[in-house]
Amino acid sequence: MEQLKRAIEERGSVLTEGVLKVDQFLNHQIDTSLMINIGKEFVRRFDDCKITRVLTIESSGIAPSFMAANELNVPLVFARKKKSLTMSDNVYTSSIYSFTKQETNEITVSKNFLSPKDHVLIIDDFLANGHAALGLTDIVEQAGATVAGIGIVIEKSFQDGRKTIEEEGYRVESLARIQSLHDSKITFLNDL
Amino acid sequence: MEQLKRAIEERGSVLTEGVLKVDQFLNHQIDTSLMINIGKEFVRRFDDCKITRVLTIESSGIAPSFMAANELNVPLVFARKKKSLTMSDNVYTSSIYSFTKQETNEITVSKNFLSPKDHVLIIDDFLANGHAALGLTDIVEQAGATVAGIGIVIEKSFQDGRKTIEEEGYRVESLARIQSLHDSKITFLNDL
Ligand SMILES: Nc1nc2c(ncn2[C@@H]2O[C@H](COP(=O)(O)OP(=O)(O)O)[C@@H](OP(=O)(O)OP(=O)(O)O)[C@H]2O)c(=O)[nH]1
Ligand SMILES: Nc1nc2c(ncn2[C@@H]2O[C@H](COP(=O)(O)OP(=O)(O)O)[C@@H](OP(=O)(O)OP(=O)(O)O)[C@H]2O)c(=O)[nH]1
Repeated sequence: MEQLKRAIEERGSVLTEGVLKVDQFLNHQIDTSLMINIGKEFVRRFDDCKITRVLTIESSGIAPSFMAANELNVPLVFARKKKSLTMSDNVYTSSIYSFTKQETNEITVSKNFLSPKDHVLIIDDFLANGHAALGLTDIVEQAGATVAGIGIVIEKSFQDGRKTIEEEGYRVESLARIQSLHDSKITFLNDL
Repeated sequence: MEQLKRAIEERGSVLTEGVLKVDQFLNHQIDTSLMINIGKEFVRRFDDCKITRVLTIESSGIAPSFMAANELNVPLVFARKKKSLTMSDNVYTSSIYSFTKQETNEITVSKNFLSPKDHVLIIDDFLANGHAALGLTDIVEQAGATVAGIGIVIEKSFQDGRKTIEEEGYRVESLARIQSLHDSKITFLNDL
C-alpha cells in the first residue's frame, strides 16, 4: 500500500536492528485519515470472504481495524491483555509468550462476542514472531468460529511470523512488508 | 445524545451500584457506526473552539476520539498507561490514583506530540472521579499547551469528577449524563 509505505519512509525510524518506530502515525500518535485508508484496504483485500466480526487486540490494533469493521458493517472486538473492570469470567483466553519481556501473558475475549457462526477477520498493527496473531486465532478456534484471515498493517518479513501463521493454514494480508531494517535503512520486500 | 442513551438503555447493564457495563458497544466490542456519530457530536459541541490535537488515553478512549480527530483533520494522540516498546524517555508523565486498585499509575505522552502552540481536545469514555481526565490536563499544561475542553462519552453525574474538573476551570461536554444506577436502574440526568 503506497500511502503506508511513504508514511513509513517519511515518518518512521529504525530504532534497532529489529524494531521500526512508527509512533508518529500508528503506535502513539494516530493519523486517522491514513487509518481510514488502511481499513478500506483491508476490506478490499478480503472482499472475497464472508466476514461477520473483526477481532483485534488493544491498544494499537484498534485504529487500523476501526474502519475495516465500519465498512464491513460488522462489530469490532478488541482482546484485552489484562482484566478490565467489567470483564466477567465467561471468557476465552489464550497465552502469548513475549521474547522481549521473557514472560507469558494471557489475552481475553468475552464469550458473548464470538459465536461458532462467526467468520472473523483478525487485524493487528505489527506481525513479528506471530505470537499475538496466533493467540487471536486460538481464541477464534476455541469459540468454534472461522478465521476468515489475518490482516496486518506492517509485516517484518525478516522474522518468521508470517511463515508460522501460514503453516497453520491461515491467510495473511500485509499492507507493508519489510525485508530489512539493517543499518537503519528500511527496505521493503517488493523493492528487491 | 439520543442514539447513545438508547444504546446504554438497550445494550448496557448495571453491574453494581456505581458501575455501568457497556462492553457490548464501547469497552470490549465496539459499535463503530455509533462511535463515528459520537466523534461527530464531540466536534459539534466544540465547534466554537480552535483545536489542533485530540488527546485520549488507551484503550477505550481510542474509538470514541477517532472520528472527532478525523473530522477536525488533526492528529489523535493516546496517552500510554505503561511503557511501550518504542517510547523514548523524552516524555511528559502524570500520576493517576486508582481507588479501585488502591495504587498510583503513571501515564505518558511523548514530548514530540504536544507543543505549546497546541489547543487540545481531551476525550475519554467515562467520567467518574475525574482522575484520568485531570492526568491528561496536567500533561497538556506541562507541555505549555491549551486545554480546549474535555469531551466525555458517559458521565456518572453521581460521582464528583465533573465538579472537580470544572473547579479547575476546564469545560466539560458529556454526551450522556447518568444521575443514578441505583437498584440496577439507569436514570439519565435530564430525565428528572
Ligand atoms: N513499533 C514496533 N512495535 C513492534 C515491532 N515488533 C513488534 N512490535 C510490538 O512490540 C510489542 C512486543 O510484543 P511482545 O509480546 O513483547 O513480543 P515479542 O515476543 O516480540 O517480544 C507488541 O506490541 P503491541 O502488543 O502491539 O502493543 P500496543 O502498541 O498495542 O500497546 C508488538 O506489536 C516493531 O518493529 N516496531
Ligand atoms: N465500564 C465502566 N468503566 C468505568 C466506570 N467507571 C469508571 N470506569 C473505568 O474503570 C477504570 C477504573 O479506573 P481506575 O483508574 O481504577 O479508577 P478509580 O479511581 O475509579 O478506581 C477506568 O477504565 P479505563 O482506564 O477507561 O480502561 P480501558 O477500558 O481504557 O482499558 C475507568 O474509565 C463505569 O461505570 N463503567
